[in-house]
Amino acid sequence: MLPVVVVHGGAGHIPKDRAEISYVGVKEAARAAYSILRSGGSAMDAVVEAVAMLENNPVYNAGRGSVLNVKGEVEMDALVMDGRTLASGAVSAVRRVANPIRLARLVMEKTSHLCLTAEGASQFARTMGVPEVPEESMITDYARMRWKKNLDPDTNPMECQTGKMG
Amino acid sequence: TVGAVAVDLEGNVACATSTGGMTNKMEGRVGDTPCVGCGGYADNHIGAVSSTGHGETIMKVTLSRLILFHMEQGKSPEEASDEALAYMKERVHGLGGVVVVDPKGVWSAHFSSLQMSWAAAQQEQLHYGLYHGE
Repeated sequence: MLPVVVVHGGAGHIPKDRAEISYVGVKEAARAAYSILRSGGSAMDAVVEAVAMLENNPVYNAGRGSVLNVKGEVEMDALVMDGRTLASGAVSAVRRVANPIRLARLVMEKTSHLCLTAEGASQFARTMGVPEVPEESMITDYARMRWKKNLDPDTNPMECQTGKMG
Repeated sequence: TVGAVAVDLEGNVACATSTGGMTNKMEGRVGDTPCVGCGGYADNHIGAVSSTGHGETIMKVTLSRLILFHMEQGKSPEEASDEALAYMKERVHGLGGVVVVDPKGVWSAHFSSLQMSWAAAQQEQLHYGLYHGE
């Protein structure tokens, strides 16, 4: 058996001046997750750690650094799935949680449900003792700049979205 | 969007995917990421996938499960990714990318978009890329 971890940081447009930092984050996440596997940790532990690291990295569109919705707010989605049992857990449109991926894992492990959304997901996070973080702490200058640019009435909405995928 | 797939020493596979969604999305819009079979899928019998890209088109073709379907038919992670991404592009004009593993540790990082940052660690070696061909 050859343990392996593969991570991605998204397929959206990456400007040239952000290419280098985009490499660095995925490499760090892969290294950290691989060390978990090498020491006998589970595939689930490894993927959650890798994704949590990328959520904490403001370079990527997840967790801190998430793109903003039309109202300038952060709404995040996450999913985990365990290949042993086909168990899975997800959250959608969740706010003010630093690591939605850890919350998704809690949905899988602590409930009989598969997905919790919006305020229900936030309530569940509070029940699980997951700390709430200020929304401002998750919004980067880069995300705010892109949001404002896309609000410009002269902006072609098709051009805005082309190549800027989730 | 960010994501990961892994195989551990016991041959178990798992996937994880997380996203802030699309820039200036409607309030309440949910894409492929939290949907089983779309933003990811993991089954010890076949492999694991985490996807990224145009959420609505990924959902239309259930991209992650489609890749595992091709692997069930005997295709490698690379062939299955290529075939499913090509189908998504041709059928619903969607672009995206995926990371894939099978239970033996064969892996793939493929995308039909212009770029996707990715990294893979196996046998003490680190592989990574951003553009096609890397």
